Amino acid sequence: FDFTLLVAGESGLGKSTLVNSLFLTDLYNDKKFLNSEERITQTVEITKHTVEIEEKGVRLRLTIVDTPGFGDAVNNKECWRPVADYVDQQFEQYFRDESGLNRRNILDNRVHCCLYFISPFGHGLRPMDVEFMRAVHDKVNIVPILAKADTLTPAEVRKMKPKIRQEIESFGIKIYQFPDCDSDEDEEFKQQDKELKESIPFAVIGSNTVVEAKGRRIRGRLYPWGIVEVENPAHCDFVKLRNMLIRTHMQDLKDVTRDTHYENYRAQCIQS
Amino acid sequence: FDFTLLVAGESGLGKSTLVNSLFLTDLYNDKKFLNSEERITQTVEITKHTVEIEEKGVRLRLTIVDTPGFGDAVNNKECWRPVADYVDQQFEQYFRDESGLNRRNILDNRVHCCLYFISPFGHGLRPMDVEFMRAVHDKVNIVPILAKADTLTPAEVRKMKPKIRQEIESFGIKIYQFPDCDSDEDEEFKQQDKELKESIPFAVIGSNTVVEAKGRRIRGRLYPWGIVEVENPAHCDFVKLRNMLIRTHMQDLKDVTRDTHYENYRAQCIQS
Ligand SMILES: Nc1nc2c(ncn2[C@@H]2O[C@H](COP(=O)(O)OP(=O)(O)O)[C@@H](O)[C@H]2O)c(=O)[nH]1
Ligand SMILES: Nc1nc2c(ncn2[C@@H]2O[C@H](COP(=O)(O)OP(=O)(O)O)[C@@H](O)[C@H]2O)c(=O)[nH]1
Repeated sequence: FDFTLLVAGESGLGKSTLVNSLFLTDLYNDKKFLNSEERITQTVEITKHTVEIEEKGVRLRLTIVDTPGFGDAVNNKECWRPVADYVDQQFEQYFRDESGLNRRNILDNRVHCCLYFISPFGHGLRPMDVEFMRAVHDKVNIVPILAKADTLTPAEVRKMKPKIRQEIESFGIKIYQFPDCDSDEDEEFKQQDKELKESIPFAVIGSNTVVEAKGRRIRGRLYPWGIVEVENPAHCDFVKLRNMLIRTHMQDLKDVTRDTHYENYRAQCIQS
Repeated sequence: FDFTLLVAGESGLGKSTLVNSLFLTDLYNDKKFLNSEERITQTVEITKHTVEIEEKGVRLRLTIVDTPGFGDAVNNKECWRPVADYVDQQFEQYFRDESGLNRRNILDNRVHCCLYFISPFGHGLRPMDVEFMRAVHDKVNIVPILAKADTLTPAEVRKMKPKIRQEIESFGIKIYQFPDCDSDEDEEFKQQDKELKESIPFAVIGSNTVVEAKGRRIRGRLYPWGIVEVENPAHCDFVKLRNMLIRTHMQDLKDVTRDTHYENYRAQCIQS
């Protein structure tokens, strides 16, 4: 079972920490931090890490595509371009393979989902967020993430989420839509589905450290005023995001990539 | 007693909240937040607010100069320029007044201190921080602030501060230096002075809301995992910054502005 996840957003928003938390890996254990001299000349890169994980008996080969340097410069004009090009290149590769003779073992490196990290410091979406999402929303499923949500009180999160959803709509940004549940589903299922849709953007907190809280060892952040528990639904949407991504919506993310985004790409290729 | 304080740094770093907290005012009560359409076309502005406050019986006429739009665009090239120009214009005004006939009632609008807000999301200084500080460090006393420090655990703050101080030095940025205490001062005074210098950048938290903690009403932020107390030294450097700015170092900040920054400006004017 192959799945490719792209994480994008400016550095320092906790992307690598969240990926490690989501998949309980140390994918970024050897992460090199640029010093500021290097940061000044850095351009946007694309890096790939592949890890094999097992979730509920299913072996998953997960590829994480990261975008170091995104949004870090003084001038970030078109910093989305290396990312959009990368997504297109995977489509192009697949298109060639599928038009070739041996179609039995095509490697599917297409990007199935893009977690886009929005800073909790913004008063909503920032210009660069809008530019990035508009540049890639026809190529990949975007799942917006409200990063480092421990910066925001519950009241601030409650105001921020609808504001961001409303800005996403007014800017004509198409994010990944959770499929509507069938009208014959039971009420509890419909309620869960409604809550999922109103969780966007997922307000997440990640942690690479284990702390002791109430006699248990949990992933969290230890502050002088209290302990943030990553897997506590009262603290953030980490568990909601993980369930959505790995348990309930992974297949749909792949289907939409294959049936919508890839078909759009194919159509453009064939017409031009 | 006149004092002009400039606050600079990208929006959302809590600048207006901190100013309100520092001087217990509601200077920014009517703050207009731009919607994202407006944010996209926004350029850097300079705004001024003046408030009269009383600190320990001393009436202080405080002018706060703010920089909305700083660092918000996709391309932030030279976004420091309106700020540097503003500082120079005050010097120019003073220079003209002091060369004029009536020198008895010169209005001193020179900027005595610039609080520069550094994002706690950076892995240290970001390229724009370096550009800004280098562009104004010969014109104004820079006091670096590590903003929204409730995003960082004490361990992260302890790593971040020396890193930022070391980057400030290696980039040749000249920040405001606390005067050395006389060698005949007592040990306790020298210890306090040493601690003040090692507090840079001040890790601050601000709040516009009053919450109830341990039976008292305090300025703070209410999270599900605990209550951040702005005036608790174990939580952040708010009290240290306030004492430094209003009680112990306000006169020195004005002296250095007059004797160093303004004299540099005068010298450049006279030579050219
Ligand atoms: N406050 C807070 N800090 C976090 C969170 N996740 C990670 N961090 C910290 O933020 C810093 C940068 O995280 P990192 O994952 O390297 O960010 P990246 O540059 O986006 O990959 C590290 O010191 C992390 O411990 C979070 O959810 N909340
Ligand atoms: N986590 C955190 N949030 C803060 C802090 N200070 C202010 N805020 C919140 O951050 C948001 C933006 O603050 P504001 O003062 O308008 O930022 P400015 O754009 O820099 O002037 C508001 O929702 C504040 O309540 C702080 O120290 N920590």
